[in-house]
Amino acid sequence: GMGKSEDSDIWDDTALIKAYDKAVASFKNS
Amino acid sequence: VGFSPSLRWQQQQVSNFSEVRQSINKHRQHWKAQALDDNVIMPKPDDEEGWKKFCLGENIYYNTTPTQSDDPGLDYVKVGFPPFLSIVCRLSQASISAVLENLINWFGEREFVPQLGRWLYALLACLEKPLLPEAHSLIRQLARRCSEVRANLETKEDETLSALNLMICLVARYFEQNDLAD
Repeated sequence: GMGKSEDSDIWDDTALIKAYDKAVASFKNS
Repeated sequence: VGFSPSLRWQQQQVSNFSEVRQSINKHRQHWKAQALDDNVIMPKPDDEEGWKKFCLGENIYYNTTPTQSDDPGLDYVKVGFPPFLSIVCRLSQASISAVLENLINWFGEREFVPQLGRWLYALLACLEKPLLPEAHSLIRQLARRCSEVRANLETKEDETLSALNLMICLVARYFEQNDLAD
């Protein structure tokens, strides 16, 4: 929203940390 | 049984990881050019102890218990700097391998901690294929150590299980060390 593209949203400085946390959480939920 | 992940989960991780790597390549120049905050002082490439402290934090490195007055969210020197893109995009391939080696050596003698998982993931995401022979043996060492730690977990609810599974999965399936796959 607010004109911010999904890409720039995901690819902030913490993108790798978020990707890791998401991967780890997906196992707990699998 | 119950500890290792499904094939479907593993395939999804490989696919996501591949996308993450493509995005890093796309954004690398941007992040490399960003100025680091004043508090971020990156160790020299060959400073093994410096890198362990930088990534894991002094609390873990010195095995000290944080006191209650410490605000763990703020002091990166104590809790370790997270693998920000502005940090990892500055590292050369040689530095990526060197930091990976430092952390895998550390893990060889210690238990898994969350900071370690984040850094290993970030470094693997930046490691270019085809792998050099040294990197090959390094990541195999990582996957074997993860399997060993996993084999000693007492419960499936252990919060390190998913991180260990992710590391094994990426090494075995993304970096094609198929004999190590679950």
